[in-house]
Amino acid sequence: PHFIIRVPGKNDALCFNIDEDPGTVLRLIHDPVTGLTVHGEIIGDKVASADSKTRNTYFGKLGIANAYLDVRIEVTPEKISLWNGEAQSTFSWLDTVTVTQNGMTMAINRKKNIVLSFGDGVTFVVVLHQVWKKHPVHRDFLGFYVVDSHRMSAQTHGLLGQFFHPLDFEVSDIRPGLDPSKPVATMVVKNHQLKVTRGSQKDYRRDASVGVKVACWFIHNNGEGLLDGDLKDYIVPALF
Amino acid sequence: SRPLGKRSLPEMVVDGIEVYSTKIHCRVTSRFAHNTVTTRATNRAETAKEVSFDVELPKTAFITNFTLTIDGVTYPGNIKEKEVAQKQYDRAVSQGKTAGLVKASGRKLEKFTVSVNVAAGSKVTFELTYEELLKRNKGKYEMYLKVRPKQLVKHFEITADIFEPQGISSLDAQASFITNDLLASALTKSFSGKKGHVSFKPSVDQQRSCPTCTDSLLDGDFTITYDVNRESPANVQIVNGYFVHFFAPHGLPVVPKNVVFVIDVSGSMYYQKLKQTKEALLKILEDMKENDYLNFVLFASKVRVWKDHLIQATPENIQEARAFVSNIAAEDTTNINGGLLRGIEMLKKAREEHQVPERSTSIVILLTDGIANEGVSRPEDIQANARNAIGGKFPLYSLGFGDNVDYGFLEKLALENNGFARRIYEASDATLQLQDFYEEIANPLLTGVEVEYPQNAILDLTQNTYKHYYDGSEIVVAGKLADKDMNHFKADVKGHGAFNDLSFTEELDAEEMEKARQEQDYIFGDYIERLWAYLTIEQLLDKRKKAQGEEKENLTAQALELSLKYHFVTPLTSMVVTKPEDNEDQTAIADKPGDGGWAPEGERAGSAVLVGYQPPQTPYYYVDGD
Repeated sequence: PHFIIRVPGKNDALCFNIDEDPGTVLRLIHDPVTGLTVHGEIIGDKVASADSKTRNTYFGKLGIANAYLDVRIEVTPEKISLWNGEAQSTFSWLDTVTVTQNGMTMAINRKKNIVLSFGDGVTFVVVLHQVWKKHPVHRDFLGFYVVDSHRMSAQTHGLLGQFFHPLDFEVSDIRPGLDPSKPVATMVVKNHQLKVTRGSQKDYRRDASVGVKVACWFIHNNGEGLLDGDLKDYIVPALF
Repeated sequence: SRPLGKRSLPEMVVDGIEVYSTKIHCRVTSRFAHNTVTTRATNRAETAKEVSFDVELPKTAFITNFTLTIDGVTYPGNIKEKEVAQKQYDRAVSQGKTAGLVKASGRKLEKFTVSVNVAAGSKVTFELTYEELLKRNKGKYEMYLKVRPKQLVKHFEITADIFEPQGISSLDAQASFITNDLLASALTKSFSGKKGHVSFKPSVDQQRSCPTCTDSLLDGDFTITYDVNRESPANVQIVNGYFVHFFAPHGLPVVPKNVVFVIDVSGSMYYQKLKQTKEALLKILEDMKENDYLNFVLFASKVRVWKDHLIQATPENIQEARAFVSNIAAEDTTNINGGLLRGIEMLKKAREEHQVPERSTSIVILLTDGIANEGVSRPEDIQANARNAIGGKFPLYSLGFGDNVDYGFLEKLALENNGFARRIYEASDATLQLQDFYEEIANPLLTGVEVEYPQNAILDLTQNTYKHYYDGSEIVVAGKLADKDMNHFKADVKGHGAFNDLSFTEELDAEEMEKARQEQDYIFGDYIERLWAYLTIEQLLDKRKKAQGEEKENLTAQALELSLKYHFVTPLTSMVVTKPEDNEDQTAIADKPGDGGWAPEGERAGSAVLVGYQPPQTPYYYVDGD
């Protein structure tokens, strides 16, 4: 899956890919103060490619939990499950339904997205990407977006969560790359000097099929140098 | 040379009459069933003979047509206001002439019976049509047919064609009388996508009760059950300016229940009824969920309770409840008012004092076999007391046990308090009947359900608020579009779940509406309008049961107008078939009884003429629509 990090102070964006084997579960967000955790499980194409450079990976399952509300939400391209404690509610992507309870609102917009808000705090948007059912290679997958991330605590961490705090970076020495449309540059971020490539990724919040291009600086090697610690630090054993 | 002709076997002619064809054809579109029963017979005797036509149809069905064809001439049925029809009927009956009517027949059915005199060598065809909206119960729609031909029939056939726009997920047909051999060769059932088909076509030999017998083994229940795909919780269909909205979400957690069982333990419940009640309660206790709350209120002349307040259904408490139930004994007279008010107060107090979960639903279940004769005993007073005490806050369900119960009183009591009434027939399976009832209401998934449509877009809406939505059931709302050609439709359903509030939205755009229009070629076009009329009449009749004075008159007038317009035989109308040149002799009436009276199961066609329209000899035999 690809990650886009908007950096408001710089009016720019960073992006990186995470290439892990299907089945790997990644910690995207963990906030010990609000009790919110988001994990994502990676899926691959229907036909697996042995070459990691050509294989596509996506998020196929997202697990969103709020420890204080004792609520868990599992989203897959097939269904949406909501647990209140042990009691489970199941919804379909064909539903248009709003579920409200103390401290949480979940709105499923038929075949489009889920908007999940926690009180006056953060809002998560899960986008459903549907491909042709009989497509020989690709399969349905999910996108995940965070709105009002500043409302999460300063202790928030995770592959996405670490970027909810102010981030600074400097880009210099912009020069042509192998692909003339993608210049390369040197970036200094978190005390690392990285070679980055100018490119773009798409924001699919408005329309899951078209998307809006977001220009960004691409950090290679699974975001190495941009991410705190090692990628293995973000791998967790289970969705919840 | 001899002309070739159909030869009848002597064994197929009983008392001079050969019934050579009986066909039951059911067409179901979106749960709305349109059934036609056709019987063809010939008088093979040398003198005029009486030919009878008996059909047992569901109590929830409305007859829509009955025709009589004698020697190729058809006499159609006309729907008339009951009073008008009754004059014709009375005239025929007073002269000892032929007349037919419908009367209660057992638990789920009522019986339509008519006989006509047929000249020697003449042929007669009876055709009865009835319609009903199949209700979903425990995850299945059930169509129930009674099969009881009096003799072997050359062409006996039941066929059902089902069309469900949501797609059929399961389809089954069962016959209580069927043997494995017959099942394999005479019954076929199939479904694919939106269409389902059932056919039961036993040959004459397959109908025989034994290889050499001349009597029929076809005697019992034929039941078709099916369900539809539910990828989405709701489905809206629009045809010719009318819409129907089906709503049946699943996959939601059960809302905890606070149940008070108010049980009659008066002397009349002694032995069998109490034994069956106890057995059912013990089974119900097993099925209670740990987050439910319960209590028992027993009433005879005095009222006593198991606990002073509602108790959580923990394993320990359930064990204690079982011991209590096992020791219930019958005694004394019947103080329904006292028992009922004690139960209602207990539930109200539990809510006010936060003894039960905030998100839970309360239910009163009254089980009685008799008529109040202790304390407040006037039915109207008991009804008013219960209505005022409950104040619309929770439903009351009435279970009437046995033959002597005042069912009209119990039904009104329940309907006034957002519940419903059921008869519990005192047969060997009374325990199962009680359990079945409990299972129906044991799993509320939503409370306070409101179905909303954009203002000014919809006219003549059927009931759109419900206290509960139970797992395995379905909420059906129908109405008329203000603009027949509208190309966008939106509906919102709001309800309270076990943990959260839910708001479902169903939208149809122009493309989906056009697709639905194209499907109309396959189905009978006006079914949604008729479904709407059926549902409206049914709900008006229910409202009428609990109304009084001017309100009752208005409801009656509305229900009557719709019954006449849509050709439905309801408790307010009758269908009259008259043979013009001999109308005194050949008057047949299709009529519909209510459940206000009681007809024992043993009552059959022979007494049909005696009941309903002549002053009853004893109240015991009285059956009528009112």
